Amino acid sequence: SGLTEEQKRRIEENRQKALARRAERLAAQR
Amino acid sequence: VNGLTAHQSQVLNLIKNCPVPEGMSLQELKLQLHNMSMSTIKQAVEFLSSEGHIYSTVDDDHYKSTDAE
Repeated sequence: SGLTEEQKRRIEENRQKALARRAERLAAQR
Repeated sequence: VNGLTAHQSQVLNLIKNCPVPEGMSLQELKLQLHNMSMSTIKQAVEFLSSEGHIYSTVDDDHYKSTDAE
């Protein structure tokens, strides 16, 4: 892809944070 | 069905189906969602992001879905 290593690292970091938010929201609903 | 409004679902589906590595930009969303204003799109994006459905990529204008690979 045309992304730099720094961009790939940032994207993966944001993905992990989003997954954590998603899990938190789902847990709160139960 | 999934607790999202029609607007939020539309935005999420477009982001989910975007194959580009850096994800979908707000401008592309606007081009495809003729029925929605930019402020409505931004509100949907903010909500989806806060719920962890999507996340920003290279900058705050590009988003990918956590559901997609």
